[in-house]
Amino acid sequence: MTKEFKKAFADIQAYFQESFAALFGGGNAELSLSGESVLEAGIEISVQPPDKKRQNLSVLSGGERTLTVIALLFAFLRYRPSPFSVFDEIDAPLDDANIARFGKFLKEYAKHTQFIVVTHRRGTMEQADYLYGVTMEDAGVSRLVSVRLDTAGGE
Amino acid sequence: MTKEFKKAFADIQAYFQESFAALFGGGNAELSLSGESVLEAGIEISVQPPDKKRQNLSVLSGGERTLTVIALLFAFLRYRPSPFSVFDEIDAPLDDANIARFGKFLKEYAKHTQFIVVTHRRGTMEQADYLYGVTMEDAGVSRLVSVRLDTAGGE
Amino acid sequence: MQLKRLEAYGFKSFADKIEIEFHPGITAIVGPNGSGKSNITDAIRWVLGEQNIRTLRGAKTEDIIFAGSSTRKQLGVAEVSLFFDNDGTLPLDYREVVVTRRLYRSGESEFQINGSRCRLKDIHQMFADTGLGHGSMSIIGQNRIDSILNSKPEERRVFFEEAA
Amino acid sequence: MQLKRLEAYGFKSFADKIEIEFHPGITAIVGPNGSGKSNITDAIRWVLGEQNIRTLRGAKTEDIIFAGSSTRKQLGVAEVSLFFDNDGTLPLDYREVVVTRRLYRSGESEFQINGSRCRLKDIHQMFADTGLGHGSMSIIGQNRIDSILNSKPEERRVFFEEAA
Ligand SMILES: Nc1ncnc2c1ncn2[C@@H]1O[C@H](COP(=O)(O)OP(=O)(O)OP(=O)(O)O)[C@@H](O)[C@H]1O
Ligand SMILES: Nc1ncnc2c1ncn2[C@@H]1O[C@H](COP(=O)(O)OP(=O)(O)OP(=O)(O)O)[C@@H](O)[C@H]1O
Ligand SMILES: [Mg+2]
Ligand SMILES: [Mg+2]
Repeated sequence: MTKEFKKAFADIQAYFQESFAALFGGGNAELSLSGESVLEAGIEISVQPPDKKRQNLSVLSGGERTLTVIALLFAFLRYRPSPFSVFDEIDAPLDDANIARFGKFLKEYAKHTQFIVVTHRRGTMEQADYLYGVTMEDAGVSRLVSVRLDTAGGE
Repeated sequence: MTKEFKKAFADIQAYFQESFAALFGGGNAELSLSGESVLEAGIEISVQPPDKKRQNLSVLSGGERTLTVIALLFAFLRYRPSPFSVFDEIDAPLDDANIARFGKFLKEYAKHTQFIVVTHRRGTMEQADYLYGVTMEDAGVSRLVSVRLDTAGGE
Repeated sequence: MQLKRLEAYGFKSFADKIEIEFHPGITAIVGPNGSGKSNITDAIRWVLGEQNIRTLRGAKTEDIIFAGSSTRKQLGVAEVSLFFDNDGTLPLDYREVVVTRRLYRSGESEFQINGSRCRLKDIHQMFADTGLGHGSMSIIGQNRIDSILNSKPEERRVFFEEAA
Repeated sequence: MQLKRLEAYGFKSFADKIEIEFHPGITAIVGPNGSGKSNITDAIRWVLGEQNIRTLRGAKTEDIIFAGSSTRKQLGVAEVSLFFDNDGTLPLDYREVVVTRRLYRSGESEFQINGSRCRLKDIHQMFADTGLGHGSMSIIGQNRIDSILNSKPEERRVFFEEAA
């Protein structure tokens, strides 16, 4: 268990640094084990956006925190692609440039994982292969409708 | 104290119902006092979007929860306009139609209150009278730039 | 292994049965605030064995059954099925694997794999090595970034054990 | 009473002094992720007397002073000023009222109203009846909807007392 865990940890750590640098255009991202024994150790996350000092996670901006989690998610998917992944408006805090970067990552990783993303942002919709609309025209009852990108709205 | 508090509470309650109905296009919003004495009572919030059953706040969607808080904010501002108000990406979970409704409310209440809104959404930017851009081109140092709407980006 | 389809009936706002076909690549789900998008995410989480009603944004178990609306009466059962195209990842000899979960207003609940009843444990075991297990990060709910980053270091360990 | 201007220097990412003119109506602040928009909101909250460093997203008091970057050294002081056009709302005989807060890396902090030193209590008192007081909802930080709705009924009372 310990050997496997260590190997997994080392690989995910390396992929986390790579995804982070790709999403932020540079910078550092590190995972480290806290506590004595490997069997009970916790996982510490420490990141440094490009040109900035290494700081506490709480000092990061809303968008930077979201990108950090996205980098970690893609690190896990790279280590071990799961059959499908569901993201519910994970892109809400992102600016346009980061929406585009997130979309590029989705496209790249979609070769091994099916993605189901709930979104209000047009940049993300444009990356989708399939688009489903949900409406509630009938009081309190959800219905599925087919949607074309030009009528989907979203910004 | 008790008399004033009761008067304030009753007015804010009425304004909350009005703002809620305007933002949701109908439905009910109520504030009630919990506990024995008025002096220590807590404030319960109970809302019912149009056509839906009255349910626990946790069952509301992300956007519905945001609109409920926005309705409460405008109820306070109507009761007692504060000189200025700051909203930091309060519009992030909203769909396009609700961005437009939020913008209309800002415009209406801006007659008595200065609003400072941080946003990534174009619909909100379009309602602004003044637009400031913040950048960090110089490593780790924020700078203010003047921005015109057509170059501000945002969706 | 591929996710082919979701069917939901009586689950939250799905008073009428909904069916979603899934394909390889990226599927975006869009729609107005409050229309039922996150309810789809909750349906997927629930049929995969989620037991914590708070994670499903409810207060009591029956909150996931359609509670009625201004024109519709409440329903007595919630049912969600996921259809998989099994390439051998799932430890079953079937090409098509259908996982179903049902909850009655009486509180009785049942799981099925390809139509035959099974226990929650069987569902957890079936998905254990697929990356979809309970501790995985494959389903990220709305507005959950803060809870992931604010979690304690020991709590994060489960993500890694799941992956290892 | 109108907010006319904000000046910040050495506060968080404002290593160079920034000045923002405010006018009646709606002012939108836009820019890329991590550029410093929420730091402006924090600066306004801080100069109005915010004492809880966690609300300002820091761990220790000096986290609000510019900590340095790859090309700049850390600074020794953070200073924020708000300029008001006073129509009588503020209990002072001045037309222009400038509120300033300064924090040195040594931990020493000072408040000023129109250039003369005062205490935090004076700032709280000055804004008490304006709707900008400590319990007011006039500053809504990023991603705070959940904490407002999940607050306990007793905690919400402070919003009403502030308004009454
Ligand atoms: N048991 C239930 N019975 C009926 N309706 C329900 C039930 N549970 C939830 N709902 C309805 O579902 C709605 C919320 O749906 P959901 O959270 O999926 O919206 P959404 O499309 O994700 O919106 P947003 O874009 O704002 O996040 C609520 O308005 C609620 O009334
Ligand atoms: N004391 C400090 N010294 C230097 N930089 C700091 C300090 N405190 C915060 N920062 C920097 O400020 C940045 C965050 O800024 P802020 O939260 O204002 O971004 P934002 O424009 O609101 O972005 P978003 O759109 O993602 O919310 C962090 O990247 C952090 O490095
Ligand atoms: Mg949702
Ligand atoms: Mg921000």
